[in-house]
Amino acid sequence: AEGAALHDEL
Amino acid sequence: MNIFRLAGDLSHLAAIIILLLKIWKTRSCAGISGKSQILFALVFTTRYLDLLTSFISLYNTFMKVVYIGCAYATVYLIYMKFKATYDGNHDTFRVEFLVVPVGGLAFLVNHDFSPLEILWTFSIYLESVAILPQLFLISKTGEAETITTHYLFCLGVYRALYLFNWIWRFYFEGFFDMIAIVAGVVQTILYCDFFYLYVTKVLKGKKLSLPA
Repeated sequence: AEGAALHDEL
Repeated sequence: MNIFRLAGDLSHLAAIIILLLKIWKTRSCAGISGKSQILFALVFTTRYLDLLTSFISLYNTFMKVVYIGCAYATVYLIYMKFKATYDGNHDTFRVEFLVVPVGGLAFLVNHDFSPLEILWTFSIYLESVAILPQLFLISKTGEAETITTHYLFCLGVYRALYLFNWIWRFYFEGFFDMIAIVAGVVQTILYCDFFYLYVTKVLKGKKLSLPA
């Protein structure tokens, strides 16, 4: 999965 | 969450705390670039706006709040409480040369053309170059206190560990975020020269000083 709708990293 | 990600976050946290403690204990921010610290405060502010819109985990929320709080505390110590010790004469990097191009790039290359997403992208790009005023200050004065080099080492190791985290996530989760990866590679490369000096000098008990 490319990109990130939800950024779960800091 | 994998071991590289956790170690990276803890290394980042260690860097932030080392810097705060150094300033607090020595009652001085000599040798520290206030400009880099303002940029980091801006990075955290624009990236963690999602604290208001989405919940990921208690760990995630806790770390974000700590990072933001520490970033502003550091800026406060440098520009207010210990202002008299601030090395303004050497901290002369022109931050507009970073913020303006990075802002433009965030508008052009992002995952989604929405305000929160553009600000997140801006923060990723800005973080990759936010240390430049600090490295510039050290190159101008030609030296750095050992504790400052520990701070920089932890900060560099953090993004290097994230690179391993992204390799891990690509293989085991099929996840990749090209914007974060490219910016993370750039960020890590900027520390390479410093890593070399840290290993060859600081770890051998010498002070980090650059040839004139």
